[in-house]
Parts: sequence; structure tokens; C-alpha cells
Amino acid sequence: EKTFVGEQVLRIKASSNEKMGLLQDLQSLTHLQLDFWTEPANPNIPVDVRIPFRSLQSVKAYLEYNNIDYTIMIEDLQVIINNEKEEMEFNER
Amino acid sequence: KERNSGSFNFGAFHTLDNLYNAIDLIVADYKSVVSKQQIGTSYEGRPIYVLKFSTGADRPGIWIDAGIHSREWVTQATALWTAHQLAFDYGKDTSVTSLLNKYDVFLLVVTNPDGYAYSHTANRMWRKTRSIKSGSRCVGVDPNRNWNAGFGGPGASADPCSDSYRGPSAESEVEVKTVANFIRSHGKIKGFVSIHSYSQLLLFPYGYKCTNPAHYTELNTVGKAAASALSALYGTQYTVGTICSTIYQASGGSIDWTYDIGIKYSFAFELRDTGRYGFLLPATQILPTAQETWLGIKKILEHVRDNPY
Repeated sequence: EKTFVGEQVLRIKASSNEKMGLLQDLQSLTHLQLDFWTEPANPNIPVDVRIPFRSLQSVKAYLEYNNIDYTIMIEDLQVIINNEKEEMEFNER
Repeated sequence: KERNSGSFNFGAFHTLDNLYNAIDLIVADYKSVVSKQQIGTSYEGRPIYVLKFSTGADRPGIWIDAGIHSREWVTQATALWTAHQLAFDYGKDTSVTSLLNKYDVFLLVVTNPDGYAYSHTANRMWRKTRSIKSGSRCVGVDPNRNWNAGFGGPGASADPCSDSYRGPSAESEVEVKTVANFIRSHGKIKGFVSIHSYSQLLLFPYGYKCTNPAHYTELNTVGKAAASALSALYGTQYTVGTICSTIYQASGGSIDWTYDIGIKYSFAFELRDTGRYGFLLPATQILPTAQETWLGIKKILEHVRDNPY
């Protein structure tokens, strides 16, 4: 079973079309293995992206360098998955 | 062990087997209005069941499906709750009763059963089908890029390893072909609602192109009325519009295909998020999500009922 320890989901707010373009550039960097939960297309809709642990530092550095605002939406994905699993097991019982 | 649909815990996430058991319970409890049809088999051999809500023969139909992207668990849960509500309300709620006295409703609770099972057992973040393509090490196709609507156009990937891989050809995925065949062979589907999550959007065609559909004004009005009805319960705000103008250009999507074959009332919901969990919406959110979504869906169903074409 695939685990997601240390993976984060960032909520990114691009304040302009130019910054949206920078997020689209990020999307093309396939080696980072980013999982865009909402796509960078419309500045009115925040971009949520799941980031593998090994790419976290690079992505955050990229965002900060380009003055793109973000918040951490999910601190550690695996923690939430574990909670969800426990709850399901509890309900099963 | 849950013994009837009334004691089933709709406010929890369940495995595929449990969902299928719940479907059987609903059918058993409301035999006069609901039946189960197996319309096909998934790539890995799982049955694809649709619930048919019907009170008479030879009626036009309305299609509702959920969970084409498997990791969106709240959509399958919402659809299951909706199934129970629809059956329960017939004969009690005037709107549902008059709807089912004119139309059949087909409800596909788990559109992508292989993906759903895989997201429960191997990869919680899985969103595609589980089909294997020769010549690629990567598995699966994004089933909402695989419909025959602008297939292969912008907003879908040709890379089998991408999460939005469109597949080798339109309807290459048996899960998509099964639904498309059903819609084609039925011939009288007048409304099509696809339930996804998350980000609170109510979308209508087009996604594969950025031009407005011929019925833009009507669809926009219906969509806004549905979003308004939905928000009346908990204040959840939806954005309404075409796929292309609201989110981004995406080819091969289901509601574009249904609209292009003549199903005027084609909509897709992106259900609520609390702004903190994305696809991992806590189970405590299932019932509020389902309850508010039902109000939006009902508005669309009523419009279809009252505006035959």
C-alpha cells in the first residue's frame, strides 16, 4: 500500500495571470511528481497541489522566490489517511 | 451487520462491497420504486450497477452518476445517500413523486469500481481506471478525459503516466463505454448529472472548447437556481458556469459528450470542501454534503421535469 508520509497539500493563491503562468510552469516539471488537486487556470480559484516529501523544499523555494502566496492545507497527508482508516474500521466494528 | 437501509450508516465511508450491499438493502426496502441493473463489468471484472427508480413503463430518463474519479469518496457516499432519499421520498415528497411519475431516474453510485477498490486498498490518491495498456509501465486512464467529445484536444494528456491521461481512443475504457452504450441505447435520457468533488462548482458544457453552448442562458439560469437552493441549507457557495470559463479547458469530458448528443440538461457538480481537506473530507461532512447537494440536484430534476423537449 502506497503511503504518503510527510506529503503536504499546499493551497496557492496566484494574484495575477503572470503568477498563474508561473504555476503552470511548475505543472510542467514532471520530475517533481506534483498532483494538482485544482488546476492553475483561474486566479479566482486557489490552486491545491499535493507535493511528495522530496519535492517540498523545491516547490516552497520556487513559490517564495516568485512571491506567490501559499498556505499549508494539509500538513501531513498520511496522518489524515490514518485517521480516515481508523474511523472506517471503527464504523465496520 | 446492517439489516436494512434504514439502519445503514450513510454518514461513513465504506468499501465497495459495503456500498454494493447498501444498494441491495435499498432495493429490498423499496422494491416498488427501485431496481438494480448490471449494465456492464469493469476492466478488472467488477459489476457496474445502476439503480433504476421507476414507477411506470416507457418513460424518459434522467441519469446521475458519481465517483468517476475514484478518490473523491464523498461523491460515492453522497450518491448512496441520494439513492436512499429518492426512494424514501417517493409518495411522501410531492416534487419527487411527480418527478418519478413522469421520468425514470438512473443512479450510478460507483462509476469507477476498480479505481474505488484500489483507492481503498493500495493508493488512497488513485483517480484513474485500472486498465493496462500495452507498451506502457503506467496503469489507468482518466475516465473523464475518455469520452467522445473533443477527444485528444487540449486539457487532457497523451502521457499514460499522467493523472489526466486520455487513453488511446475515445471510450477505450469499459467503464466509459458501458455508460455511453447505456445512454445511447436508452435513447430518451433528458438530463445528465455527474457528481464529482471538490471545490464547489456547478458546471455545464463546454470544456473541450471555450465557446458557450446554444442553451447557455437557460443552463446558466438553472445552474444558478440549483446553486442557490443548495446554499440555502448551510451557506455553501458554488460558482456556476461553463467548464472552460470556470476552471480550464478539458477535453473528453462526460457532460460535453452528453450535451453534444442532444441531452440539453447536462451538469457536473464539484461538491463542497471545507477548505482544509480536499479529497479527504472527513466522514462527518458526508451528510451535510449530501443534504445540500440533494437540494441542488432536485432543482435540476424539477427543471427537467417541467421543461420537456
